[in-house]
Amino acid sequence: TKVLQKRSTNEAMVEVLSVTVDCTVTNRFAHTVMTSVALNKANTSKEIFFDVELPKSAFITNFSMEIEGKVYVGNVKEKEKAKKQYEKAVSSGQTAGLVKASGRKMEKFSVSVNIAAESNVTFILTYEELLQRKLGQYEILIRVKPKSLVEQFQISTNIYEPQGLSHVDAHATFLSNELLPLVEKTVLEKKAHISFSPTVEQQRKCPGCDGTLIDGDFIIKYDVNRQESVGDIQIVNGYFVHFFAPPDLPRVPKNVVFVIDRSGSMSGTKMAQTRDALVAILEDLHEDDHFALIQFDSAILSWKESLTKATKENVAEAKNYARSIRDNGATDINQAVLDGVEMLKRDRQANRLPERSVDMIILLTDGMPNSGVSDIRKIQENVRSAVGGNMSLFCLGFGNDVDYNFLDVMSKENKGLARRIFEASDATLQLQDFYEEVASPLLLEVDLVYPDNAVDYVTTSHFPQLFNGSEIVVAGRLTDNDLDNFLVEVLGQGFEDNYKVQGQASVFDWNVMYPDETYIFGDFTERLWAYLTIQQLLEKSKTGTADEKANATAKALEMSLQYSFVTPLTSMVVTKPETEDGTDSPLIADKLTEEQRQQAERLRPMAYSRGASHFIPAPVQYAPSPVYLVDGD
Amino acid sequence: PHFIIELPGRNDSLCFNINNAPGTIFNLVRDPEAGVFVNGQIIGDKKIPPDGKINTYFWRFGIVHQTLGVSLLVTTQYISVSQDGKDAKLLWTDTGSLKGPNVDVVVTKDGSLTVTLKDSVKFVILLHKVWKKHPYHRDYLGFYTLDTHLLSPSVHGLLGQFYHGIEYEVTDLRPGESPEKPDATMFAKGHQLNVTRGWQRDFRRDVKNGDNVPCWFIHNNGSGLIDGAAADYVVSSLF
Repeated sequence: TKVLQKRSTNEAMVEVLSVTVDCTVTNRFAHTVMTSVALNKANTSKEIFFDVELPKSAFITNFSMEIEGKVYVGNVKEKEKAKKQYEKAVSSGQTAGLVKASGRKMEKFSVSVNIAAESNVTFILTYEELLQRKLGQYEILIRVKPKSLVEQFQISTNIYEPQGLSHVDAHATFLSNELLPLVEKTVLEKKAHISFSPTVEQQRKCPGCDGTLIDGDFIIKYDVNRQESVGDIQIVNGYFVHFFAPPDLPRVPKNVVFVIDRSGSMSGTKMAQTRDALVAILEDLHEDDHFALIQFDSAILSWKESLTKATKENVAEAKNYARSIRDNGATDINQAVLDGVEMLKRDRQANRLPERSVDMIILLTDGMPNSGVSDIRKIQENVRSAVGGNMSLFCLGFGNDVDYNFLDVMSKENKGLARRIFEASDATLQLQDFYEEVASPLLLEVDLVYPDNAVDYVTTSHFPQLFNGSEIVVAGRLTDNDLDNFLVEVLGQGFEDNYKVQGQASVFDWNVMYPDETYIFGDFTERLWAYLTIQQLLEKSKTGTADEKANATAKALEMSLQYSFVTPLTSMVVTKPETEDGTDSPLIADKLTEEQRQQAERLRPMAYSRGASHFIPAPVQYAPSPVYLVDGD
Repeated sequence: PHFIIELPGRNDSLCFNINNAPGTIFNLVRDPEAGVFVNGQIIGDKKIPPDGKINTYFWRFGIVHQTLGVSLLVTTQYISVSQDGKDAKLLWTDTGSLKGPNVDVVVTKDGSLTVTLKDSVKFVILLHKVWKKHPYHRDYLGFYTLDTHLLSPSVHGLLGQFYHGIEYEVTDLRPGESPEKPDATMFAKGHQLNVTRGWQRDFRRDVKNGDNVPCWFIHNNGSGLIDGAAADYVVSSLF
C-alpha cells in the first residue's frame, strides 16, 4: 500500500501530455514511432519513466530524448563495445539493461530520466519489423499502457499494399462499447488508415476517477489480394522484394509422424493438454494424409508399426489411443525421433505412401534428454544423418525447462522449424495453431530464380515448403540501378505436377500509385531487404560449421551497424544527462534471443516457495485486474 | 458452487467450494461503508443423482447499492432492476440494456448480464442454460466481479474479503492422491492448510465448456482461507 501511495503522489506531479503511436506499413514492412511527452509539474526534480512494449520480432532502430531543448540520440554499437561503456554504470549499481521479455510476443523497453522542476521531456522510440503472414493474414500489434490519462492520445496506422487489400480488421483488448466507435477505419483499394484517438474523458475508467481504460493490445489484421503465377515483385530505389503465395493451389498430402514425450516431467496439465491437442489435431487430418503416433519416455512405443491412412475409422481409433497416453519415466528423444524417421523411410521404400506427398515429423517435448543418447550434439548429428534431407522435422518445446536452442537447431538442420509452447491454459490451442500452420503444404522444394547478371545479395531463395496461409519473401539488390524489368521464375513440386511459372518484374512507380505520399516510403524496400538478410544471417549463425557460423555472425553484425538495427549482436547506447553526482550514465537497449527470454521467464517469481515448476501453469489471463468469481461446476 | 480468487499479480489463483442445503442464502459481498451488498441463494438438483452427491448452484442473486438507491434481483428467468422506486424487468430470452443515472445493465440473450454501478463496482452474471428435460440439473448462475477498486477497505463477504488481496505462502509440494494434482502446505491468515493443485472453470469466454484456471484448492468449504466458517455467511433474505 505504501508503494502505491508513493507512486500516486509522484504521478500526480508528472503529467503525461501526449502519447502517440504512428505506424506506417509498406509492403508488409512496418515502421513504428512511439512518442511520449511528459511534464514535471513539481517544484523539485523528478524521475520520469518511459515504458513501452514492442513485438519481439521487431528491431529497435532509434531512440531519443529531448530535455530542455537538448536532444540525446541513441547510437547502435557492437554489443561488446557497448558493454565496456556501461560496465561502469553496472559496477556502480545502476541498471543498464533496458529491454526485458514481456510475455510471449513482446519485449519491454524502459527508460527513466531525472527531469528538472517544471520541465518536460520527449521520448521517441522507433522500431521496424517485417510482418509475417500466418494463417492467411498479417498482424500489427501495438501495446499501449499509458498508466494515466493523457491529454493527447493517438494511435495512427497507415497501410500501403500495392497488391490491394483483401480485408482489414482492427480491434483492441480494452475496447468497450463506448470506445468502439472511436476506432476510425478507412480502407481503399491499396491503402488503409486506422486511427484511435480518445479524449481524456473517453479514456477515463469512471466519471471523476483518474484510472484509464486504455490498457492492452491494439491489433490490426489484414491480408492482400493474392497474385496468380509468380506473385508480386516490387522494385524500388535499386532494391527488389518478391512476395510469393499464389491462391488456389491444391494441398499436397502429408505423411506425419507425431513423436510425443510422455516422460514424468510432462505429468499434470502438460500431459492433459497434449492429449487434448492430439485428439483435435487428429480430427483435422485430411483423408489423403497418412499418420503415425509414437510416444516415448525411456522406452519407445508405437501405436502401429507403420503409417496409417487417415480414414475416419483409423482416426477414431487413434484418438482413443491418444487419450490413453500417460506420463511415465525418463526422456529418450534420440531413439524416439530415429524410430519416427525409420518408420517413414520404411514405408516409403515399401511404396505404402503416395509418391507425391510430404514427409514430416512433429516432435513434442518438454525437457532435456536424459535416457539413451543424452548428448544434444550427438542427437542433432544422428537425426541429421538419419533424415538425410528427405523429410522435415518440426519441434515443439513445451514449457521453460526445455532447451529451446537444441530443438531450434535440430529443426533448422532438417528443413523444419521450432516453436515454444508456453505453459498456460491455452497450450492446447497453441499446439493446434502450430499444427494448422504446417498442416497444408502446397508446394515442396520451392526455388525462386532471378537473373544472375541483374541482382545480387539476394536473401534465401530456396524453401523446402510453402504452406497454406503463409508467404515466401525474397529480397535483393539490383546490380544495375537503371534496370526497368527482369525475368523471374518460380519452380516447385505441386500436388500433381511440377510447378513452373515465369514472369516479368517491373519498376513500380510509387508516384503514380500514391501521388500524395511518396515521401513516406524512402528506403523502405532497402531496409526490408536488410532486415530479412540480418534475420537469416542470425539463423545461419546457429547452424553449420564453425567458419560458417563466424562468417554469418560477422556479416549480421556489420549490417546491423550499417542499418542501425538493435539485434542480438548490437546495443543502442544513449547517454543520459548528468546525474546529481556529476556523472553521465549510459542507457542501453538490447535485443533478446529466445533463450534469454526463456531464461527470464524461469527467473520470474512464482507463487510458491519450492517445488516442481511444471506443476504450476500460469492462470488464464483476461484482464490485468483480478477477477473474483463464483460459479457452478 | 466453486469460488475462484484470481491473483494476477502473483500469477496464481486460489479456489474452494462452498456447499450447504438447497435454499441457503449466502452473503458474497458486504460493504456497509459503500452501501453495497450482494447475496446469493443456492438451489439443488431436481432429484438426488444416482451417485448420491447433491450438487448446488446459485440461482438467484440480490444486489443492493443503498447509497445509489439501486437494487437488482437476478434469477435464472429474469432480471429486475429497481431505482428510486421505479422498476424495470428484463428477460434472459432477449438482448437488452438499461442505462440509468447510477446503473448500467446490459443483457445478452441467454448469455450474460453486465452490471455497472456508478463509482463502485462492475460485475457480470452468467446464465448457464441446462436442457429443460434434464433429469437432474437445472439452470444456474455464475457471479464474476470485474472491478472492485472503489469499494471500501472494510468490504467483506465470501468474495468481498479477497477484494483487497490476500497474503499466502505455499511450501512442501508433494505427490497427492492423484498424480496430476500434487498436494502442498499453504500458510494463510495465520493458518496452516493442506491444499491441492487443481483446476476450476472460468466460463466468461466459453460459457459451455469454460476455461481451466489452475489454482490451489482449499478443502472443507474453504476452511482457514475464508474468515470464520461458511455458516457465518448465511443470511436470512436476499435483500
